[in-house]
Amino acid sequence: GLEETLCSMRLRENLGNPRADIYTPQAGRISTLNSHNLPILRWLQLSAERGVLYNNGVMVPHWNMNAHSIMYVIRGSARVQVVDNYGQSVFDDTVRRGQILTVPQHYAVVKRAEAEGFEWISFKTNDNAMISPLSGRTSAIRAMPEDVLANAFRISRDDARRIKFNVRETTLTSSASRSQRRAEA
Amino acid sequence: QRQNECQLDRLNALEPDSRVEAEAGVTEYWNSNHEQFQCANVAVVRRTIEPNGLTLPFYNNGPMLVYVVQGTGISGTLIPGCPETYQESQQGQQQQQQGRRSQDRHQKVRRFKEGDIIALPAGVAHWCYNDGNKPVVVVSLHDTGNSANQLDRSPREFYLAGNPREEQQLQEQQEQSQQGQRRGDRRQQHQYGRRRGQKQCNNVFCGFEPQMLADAFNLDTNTARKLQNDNDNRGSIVRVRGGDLQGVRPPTEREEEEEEEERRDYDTN
Repeated sequence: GLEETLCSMRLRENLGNPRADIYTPQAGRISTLNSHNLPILRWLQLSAERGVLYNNGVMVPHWNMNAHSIMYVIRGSARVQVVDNYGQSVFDDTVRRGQILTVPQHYAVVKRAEAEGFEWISFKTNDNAMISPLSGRTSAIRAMPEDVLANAFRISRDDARRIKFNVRETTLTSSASRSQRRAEA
Repeated sequence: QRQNECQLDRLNALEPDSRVEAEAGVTEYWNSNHEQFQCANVAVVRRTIEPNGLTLPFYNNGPMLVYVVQGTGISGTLIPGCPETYQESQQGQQQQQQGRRSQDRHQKVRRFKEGDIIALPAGVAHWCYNDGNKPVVVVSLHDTGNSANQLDRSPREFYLAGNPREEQQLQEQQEQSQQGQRRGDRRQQHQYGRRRGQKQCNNVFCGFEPQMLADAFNLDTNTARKLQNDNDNRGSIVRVRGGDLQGVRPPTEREEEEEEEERRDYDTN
């Protein structure tokens, strides 16, 4: 049965074109390749993510739930911070074209593109790698009741509401427009 | 090395080795370095949550099964990408119309009671609240050898809030309890007991710069800094202010049963 399965399997998929699974006009885009859209990856137990962040675009803090992530910088640069389970920063630096950064499973990470933007490819060690964002519409913070947040962080309900709902986007957001708004205010 | 870990000459019934007190409860750990746990690739924790106590949200590096030994309460599992399917009640809406407070939305919260098992996938954050009048006691099995864990086999807890003090206290306690014990050539170090300096802030937000958090959450830096809970000494189980989680009202057991019945009917049809 090899000729019916393995031999005829699709082995290639282009992630470089601008089609995107997640797109935010002000921030950038992310395309993912996993065993749903390239089935052979189920055998390899690997997947990939191609991201583009515009100037000041932010990929919100998140953790990789079921995979390590090995990021290679294709173009531009970004400030990247990675945090371990002690709340300790294990990486806080600018990553540039040609560099590789490994983000272990479950470690929290945030990326903010610098002036020339940022493009990367991340290889993930699971064929259906998933992230769990910490801010935005699909985040763990948003999923918690306000009262739980208020008590967990010892903050007012107003602050809890701002933390939950101030970012409407999912995964990608931009700090540029906000800085501008803050400056105007 | 892994093969050797299960060559046990003798098995023992074990009591917890370490105990860490928090504002509204106690966490007891069995030393995961023990050869029985090393063989099984698991870690075990027992939490006692006082009435009106809330465990701060955290996630683990492996899947967990939690058994409710005693008590009743509410738990929330924060599954990324799932919709916020629960809104504050009608009463909340009326209050909002009166300008007193706005309506909250969140993911489903579930009621648990004695005898329940709660399954928690690796990397999925969760919290739980004791709304009963006696302590909740839960025993959690953390499967660090599960294929879902791609880190090492040390059990790790990643807190999303607060400033849990477990690590420092556990290290002191375990150093004392391990004195004189045979350690063999085991290279693994107990996760909870690892020394990482005198850092006073240890939820996952602490490692990010406040400005970065402000950008990611669209907040001013002062509010963003509050996510880091710098001077919070309450530990990992905190007491809820005002004596109740006002906005959180999970369906009653009867409602849940009805819902389950409807689902079964639907599946049958």
